[in-house]
Amino acid sequence: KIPNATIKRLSLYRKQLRRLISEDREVVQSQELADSLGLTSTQIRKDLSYFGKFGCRKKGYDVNLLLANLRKIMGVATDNKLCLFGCGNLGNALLGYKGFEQRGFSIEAIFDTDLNKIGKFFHGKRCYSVNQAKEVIKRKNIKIAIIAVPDETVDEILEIIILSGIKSILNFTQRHLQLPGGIMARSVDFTDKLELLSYFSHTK
Amino acid sequence: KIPNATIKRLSLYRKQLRRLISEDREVVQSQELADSLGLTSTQIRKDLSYFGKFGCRKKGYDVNLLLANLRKIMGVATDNKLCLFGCGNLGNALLGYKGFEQRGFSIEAIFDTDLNKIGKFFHGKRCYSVNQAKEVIKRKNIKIAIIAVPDETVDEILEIIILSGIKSILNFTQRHLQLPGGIMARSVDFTDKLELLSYFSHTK
Ligand SMILES: NC(=O)c1ccc[n+]([C@@H]2O[C@H](COP(=O)([O-])OP(=O)(O)OC[C@H]3O[C@@H](n4cnc5c(N)ncnc54)[C@H](O)[C@@H]3O)[C@@H](O)[C@H]2O)c1
Ligand SMILES: NC(=O)c1ccc[n+]([C@@H]2O[C@H](COP(=O)([O-])OP(=O)(O)OC[C@H]3O[C@@H](n4cnc5c(N)ncnc54)[C@H](O)[C@@H]3O)[C@@H](O)[C@H]2O)c1
Repeated sequence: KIPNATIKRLSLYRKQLRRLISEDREVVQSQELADSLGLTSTQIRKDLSYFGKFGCRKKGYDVNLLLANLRKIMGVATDNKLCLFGCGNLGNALLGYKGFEQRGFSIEAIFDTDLNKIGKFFHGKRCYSVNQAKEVIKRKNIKIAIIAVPDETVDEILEIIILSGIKSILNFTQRHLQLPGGIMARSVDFTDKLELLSYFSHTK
Repeated sequence: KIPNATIKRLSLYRKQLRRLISEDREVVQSQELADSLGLTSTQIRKDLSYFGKFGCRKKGYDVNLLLANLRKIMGVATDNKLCLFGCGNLGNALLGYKGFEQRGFSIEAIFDTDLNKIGKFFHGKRCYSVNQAKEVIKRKNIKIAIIAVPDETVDEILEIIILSGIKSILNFTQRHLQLPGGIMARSVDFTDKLELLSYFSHTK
């Protein structure tokens, strides 16, 4: 079994490799990759060794080849179907985000409780009632749920998501999710970054 | 001078204290705070010692008092004026985000290059031309810039932000910002979280 910490780092390697490609780089030494991420080259080689042989050590790794391999390993190569709970300000921005398609993710269904939105289409995707979530998630084989509902409605949504068999959740609310075992959630929160920036701008 | 790493942890303490308040907690031991954040109680006490005495060790810290003190220390108590570059999908979502006001942040001006948007109002805030940024930022005493423009336009925006005297940047694009000294940027990126969730949902 591959440790979660290794998988997390694979995502960092992918981000760094994408940056190198945007700078027209073709080869990178494990030491340079390590320095740019504040890691050791031993750690990088150890992480990659879980998955077989990559690139030759002397000249370094082939950037495009390594990126493609990491993509396959992480399973992001396949088509990832998402659903979105909450068709408000943030939900609509996420529906319009071109970054999802680029990385093999697509929002297949929206769920909301607002009667003015149910049955309508937003960015070409249909908005269903929250009561239809279980059936729609199963029919469309959706694997990941995005939560963009008000904080106070998170508990009722969480129950529906868990009952529908979804194991992965991307949470945009400020609520800390209490989850049973076997379900993974990641929260997106930029207010702590803003507070750090605020401190920095006041002391400069 | 207080290390940046300490300031970053203050933000984590604040987030954890807010969570405790939502669970109606009034007191917390430094050990419990440390456990919930994967730190040591020595680290927490050392961080807080930069700023004077807080709470008494035996009974633990007063949660509300500590949160209020940390708010003052981090300078988030004062009114933080932000500006937003890019009035698109994401920009509009950020304009509608109630979390800013709650933490003492407000978006004071929007800058865009789209002639259909310049001069109009979005969520009650005026959209200016990018060419007016320097003058508007100075006049309104804006301290922090949010970047929500397409990746390929980041370089020209960055130059304008730096010339306008802003020292703190919240970056929502996928571009890595090359900055001169004395300017701090923090990037928000949830695609690495999605990739981790994708891996998890495929292996379950
Ligand atoms: N707007 C942003 O930029 C932003 C940024 C970060 C985090 N957030 C967080 O994202 C969440 C949504 O923010 P927003 O600005 O889009 O709010 P919003 O009020 O614009 O949208 C909320 C949507 O959720 C729907 N909803 C309410 N209860 C529901 C339920 N039980 N099931 C399904 N849908 C339900 C509403 O009908 C509405 O369409 C909030 O928790 C907020 O803190 C927003
Ligand atoms: N939509 C999302 O949910 C989301 C999520 C994460 C990150 N992002 C990132 O945020 C950025 C914006 O995404 P979006 O979906 O809002 O795109 P968008 O195309 O809807 O909006 C972009 C806006 O920027 C304006 N613009 C273009 N060039 C400009 C310039 N030189 N100066 C000022 N304004 C300029 C456009 O006129 C438009 O109003 C992108 O970099 C995207 O990768 C978006």
